[in-house]
Amino acid sequence: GRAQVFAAVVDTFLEKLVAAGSYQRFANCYRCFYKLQPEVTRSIYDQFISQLQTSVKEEIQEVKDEGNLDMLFNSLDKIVEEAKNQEEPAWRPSGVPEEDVRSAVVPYLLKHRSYLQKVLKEKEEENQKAAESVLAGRKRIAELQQLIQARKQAWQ
Amino acid sequence: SVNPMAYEAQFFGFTPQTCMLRIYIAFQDYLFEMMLVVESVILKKLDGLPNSKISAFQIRKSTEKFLLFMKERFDQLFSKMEEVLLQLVLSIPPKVLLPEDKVHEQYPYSKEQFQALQGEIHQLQQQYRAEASAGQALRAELEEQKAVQAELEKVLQWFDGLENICREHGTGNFKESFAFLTQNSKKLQDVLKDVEEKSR
Amino acid sequence: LDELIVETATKRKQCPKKILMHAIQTMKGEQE
Repeated sequence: GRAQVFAAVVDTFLEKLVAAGSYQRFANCYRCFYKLQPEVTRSIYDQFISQLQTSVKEEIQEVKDEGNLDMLFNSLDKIVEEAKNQEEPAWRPSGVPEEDVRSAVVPYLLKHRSYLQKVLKEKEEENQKAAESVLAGRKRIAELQQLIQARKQAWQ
Repeated sequence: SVNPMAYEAQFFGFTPQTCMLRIYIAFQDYLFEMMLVVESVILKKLDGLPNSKISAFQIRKSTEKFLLFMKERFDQLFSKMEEVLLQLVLSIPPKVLLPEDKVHEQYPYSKEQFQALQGEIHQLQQQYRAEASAGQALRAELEEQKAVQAELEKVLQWFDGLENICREHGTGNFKESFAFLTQNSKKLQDVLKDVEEKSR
Repeated sequence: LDELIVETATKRKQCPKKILMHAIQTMKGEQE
């Protein structure tokens, strides 16, 4: 995973840096002092190296804590793992926010559309029934009017 | 051309380059600080050896020589480390999509498609409003019909009432009874006339 | 430049959610 690679790379960097700054090199640069006090030179060198390693390791830990890197590395590993069957390059922000936000809204617009279709259908069915009873009502009224007309005629 | 690694910044919350820069500066500071500490320890040791004939200048020269070498190696190693980390750890492979952007994979809508969808929704809204007001009109007419039917039924009942009254007084079929009545009254008139003639 | 990149990336991560919230509120309001 990324966390392991990160740690391994930093360790390798540190090893190589320490290897580069070998005791020979150090003693060679401080030759005059080394001749005078070889043991002291050695212990100064050892402290120098161990302190350098400690500081570097502490810094790395601090960066990891601050950036929450371990959690991020693990979650990125998972995201990459999930995408392992992808062939095509994935979508990336286009740089035009209006465009990019559209897709975010689409699923809700689709839901909204199907909601509207549903209620419209219900309304149409409801109106269909109401229209039928209106027509029936009109017919009934016409019948009543005819009935009344007939009765009136009869009386007349 | 700078690769802003904006997509990585979207995931990590910082740009990878800044992260590496921060580490580089910190490491470099440590290296310099440690060198100064080494130099000051050596100078202190030399204070204790008055006849050592080694001058501070010489020690400074040595420090610079060692530091120069270390700095070169440091820069080489660091740029190697940076390259590897930016490539393998702090980067998002091109075919990977972040979870918050999944929606772009599922709904790759073009501007036209989006506008068409919005148009559809707008149209549905219009239709719904039309249906709703049609529904209101229908319900209003139904109410009105109820009242009208009630009125008309009242009139019919009135006629029924009329006929019931006739029936109660023995005239089942009004028309016949009316004809009968007319006949009767005609007969009565004749009889009256008759009686008047005889009486004269 | 770095701040701009981080700011832009942060907006790209957060704004769609905020906009979505408003869009959903609008639709819900309309449905009600």
